[in-house]
Amino acid sequence: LPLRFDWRDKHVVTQVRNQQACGGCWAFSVVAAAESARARAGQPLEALSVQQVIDCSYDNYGCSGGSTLSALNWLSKMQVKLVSDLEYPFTAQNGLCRYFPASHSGFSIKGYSAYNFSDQEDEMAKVLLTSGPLIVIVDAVSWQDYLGGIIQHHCSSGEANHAVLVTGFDRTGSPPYWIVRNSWGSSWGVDGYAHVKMGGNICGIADSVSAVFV
Amino acid sequence: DASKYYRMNESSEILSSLLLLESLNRHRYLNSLFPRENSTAVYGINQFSYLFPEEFKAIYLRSRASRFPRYPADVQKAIPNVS
Repeated sequence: LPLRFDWRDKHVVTQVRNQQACGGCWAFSVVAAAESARARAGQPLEALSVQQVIDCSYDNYGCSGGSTLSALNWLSKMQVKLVSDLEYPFTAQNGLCRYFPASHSGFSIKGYSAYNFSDQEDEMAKVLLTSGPLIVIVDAVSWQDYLGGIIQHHCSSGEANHAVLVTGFDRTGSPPYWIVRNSWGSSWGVDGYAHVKMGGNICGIADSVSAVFV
Repeated sequence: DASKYYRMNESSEILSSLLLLESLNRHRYLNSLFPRENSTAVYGINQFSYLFPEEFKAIYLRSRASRFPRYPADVQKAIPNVS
């Protein structure tokens, strides 16, 4: 493993977004992973529509909550073409699903993987290197007051409630940490990101990990 | 009307003060436990300080968890005793 790695340095991670008062973190993390997968496949880095996932992913509850796994399953099984954020912009509330003709351009994923990496965070880092940014679900209750630094306490595994995207890790100092992109705007945390200690499954970061394939 | 407006403003000010007090107590607690640890996280006032933790959880923490299968990392196996 390299000492430091961040997919942002490869220019395949879009800007941090703000979910506002919409409980759609599950959609934000899945769409962010799809955006990175698309860029890694050689297409331009572009914000894709979170609102499309919020409105159309039928197994979920839009801004009232949802599951990353259900959303990935829906994207993969239905071969949904995600359109750009400009075409289907975020409104921070549930809306009627808008359909596009089959000829309309969009990005669809080929599949996804979903694993529990608890006690295997080194393996998780390897998967991050090979598969791109990872969707994870964490216990983020104490993140309400986070300003910066490395999160090492005040959260548990087995209490997952918030979906985010791991874009990299840094093992140059002590303790090593995961670089985690959130969807609460860039004024939150470290420019919209949190740093979570690697090892020890802090906040349950390794319990529910998904990667998108293209 | 003016007195009604004043009362409303006064109650929202009281609520804001209560929220701020609760936030400050929470930050003091979170920052106090491991102060000497390397690069430990810092907690303080941000855009969510005006929310009670229950409200914050109800609005922002809406991801449903599922049980994921364990990652099948390559397991090292012992070589059996052979002549």
